[in-house]
Amino acid sequence: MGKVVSIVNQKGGVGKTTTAVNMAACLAVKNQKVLLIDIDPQANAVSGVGVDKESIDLSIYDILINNEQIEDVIIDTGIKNLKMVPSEGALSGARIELVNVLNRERILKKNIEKIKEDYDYVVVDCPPSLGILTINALVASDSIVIPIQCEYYALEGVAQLMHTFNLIRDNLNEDLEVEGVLLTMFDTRINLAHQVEEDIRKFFQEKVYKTKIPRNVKVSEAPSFGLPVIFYDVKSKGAVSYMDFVEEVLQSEEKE
Amino acid sequence: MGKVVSIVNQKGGVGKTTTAVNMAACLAVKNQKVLLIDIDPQANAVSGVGVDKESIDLSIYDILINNEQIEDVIIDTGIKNLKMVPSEGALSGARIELVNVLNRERILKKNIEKIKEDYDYVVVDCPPSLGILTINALVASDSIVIPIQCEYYALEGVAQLMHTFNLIRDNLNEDLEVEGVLLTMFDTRINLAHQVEEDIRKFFQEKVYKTKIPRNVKVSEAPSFGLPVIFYDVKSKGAVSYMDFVEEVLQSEEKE
Ligand SMILES: Nc1ncnc2c1ncn2[C@@H]1O[C@H](COP(=O)(O)OP(=O)(O)OP(=O)(O)O)[C@@H](O)[C@H]1O
Ligand SMILES: Nc1ncnc2c1ncn2[C@@H]1O[C@H](COP(=O)(O)OP(=O)(O)OP(=O)(O)O)[C@@H](O)[C@H]1O
Ligand SMILES: [Mg+2]
Ligand SMILES: [Mg+2]
Repeated sequence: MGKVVSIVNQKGGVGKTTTAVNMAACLAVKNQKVLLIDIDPQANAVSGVGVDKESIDLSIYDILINNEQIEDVIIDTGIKNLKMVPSEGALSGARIELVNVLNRERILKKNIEKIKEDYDYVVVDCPPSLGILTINALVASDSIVIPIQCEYYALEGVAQLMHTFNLIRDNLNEDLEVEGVLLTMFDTRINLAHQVEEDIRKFFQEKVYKTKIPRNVKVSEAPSFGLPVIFYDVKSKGAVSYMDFVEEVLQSEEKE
Repeated sequence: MGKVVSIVNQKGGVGKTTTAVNMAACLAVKNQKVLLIDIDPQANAVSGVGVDKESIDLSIYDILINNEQIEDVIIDTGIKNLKMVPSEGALSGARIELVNVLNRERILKKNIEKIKEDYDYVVVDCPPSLGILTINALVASDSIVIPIQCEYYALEGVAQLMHTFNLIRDNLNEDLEVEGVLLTMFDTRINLAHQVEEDIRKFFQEKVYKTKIPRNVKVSEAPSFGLPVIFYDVKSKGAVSYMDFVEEVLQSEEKE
């Protein structure tokens, strides 16, 4: 019950938000009770599920800084089985505001523990950095999904990410695991993509999902309609591949 | 002399590093003396110009934290007219280390002022956040170039970026200007790209460069050879468009 999965990679633009939103939506469609937490000040996951940013009263900022209880911050998304803890721009100031707070890296964990049993999955969208917001997510998580774009710069960041992952596991959250590595925006026509894929499968071995998410225009259009891609165009290659990915996630769950 | 331009956008993966590296290289080819500063802990700009990360002794981290002088950190890149201040992974800790340092937002500015006259342009590659590293770059800059990917999520971040820009200009650097807005990874076949372009031109008016950088595989392959795209494939659409963009930058300089 209540598996907490963070979508993490400090490299920017690799598909963290797209993966968090579509993973949460596909799990919800497969009758899992899901809570999507947005801990990125950009608050892209909020619009990705069609929540109006102007209508937000409390957000993750209030949990981290103003001691609000998570139960009072959770909102509906209009999608069955999917609730959300929204983010807001003020969160970008939280990094400084939290510096002298005791146990600042455990605030999210303490809050999630109170509601974890109400959900099958808690999915956390992280910002493109390894600062206190991402650390809060890692400390609170059972496992992480690492979206990786098959490009040269994206490959460079993997070592830094695993360095931080090991630091958290050794000092703050000994049960943290890598749920899996997801190749995103994959373009089969590009040689570089195949070369990078080979390197990633060598590094992560069986942790790399068989499903690859193709570059697919429907995926990038869906957020402008406030919809996860399975509700925007269910037959699109993007929607089908995200459903396949979630199938793999659920199957690996049964094996444990 | 010595115009300092930061490449800024907190949205991840929009082409900041690609623009910083290729702008610096194209300016160098047009006989401008250029210093490229990498203030992103990912240090992608270092490999983008082919500098070996293992060979780096001192970096921007030593300037910000260990009071090293910038003259001792500047290295050659092997490209005529192009020198660099490299970054390193340790920089991601600088955000915390700098919190109680007096005037922490002006450290880069004080250092650049010492060497500014030796160069025609100083180009700064920023991380995907609006934290103390990007603030150091904004305080030290004469102007900023904003790369924007024509996608929905990228549009959302513009208001936050301009909010930070105004804060810096009003409180820390009154002469800061927007040099221009560059549309990157532009794919003419995608409707969304044209719609977003229209929104961006409405918001930024004449600040948007006429040149658009097309999505072009040579641009993403070049870093895996440690080369700016004009040295990797000078006839490619990517190389030609970055040269056109730099032509526009130089022409707007003459008008002033
Ligand atoms: N499979 C795909 N096909 C086409 N476009 C995609 C795909 N996945 C993501 N995108 C687009 O690529 C851009 C980057 O994706 P996204 O914003 O999800 O990345 P991110 O890692 O969350 O970025 P950030 O580092 O800023 O948080 C977005 O505009 C998104 O719509
Ligand atoms: N015009 C282009 N055509 C094709 N690929 C491109 C183009 N511009 C950038 N890319 C690729 O897109 C990815 C993102 O670009 P880049 O890393 O420069 O963005 P960034 O804004 O610096 O990212 P970050 O937010 O992580 O610093 C890189 O893999 C890069 O090679
Ligand atoms: Mg995101
Ligand atoms: Mg970059």
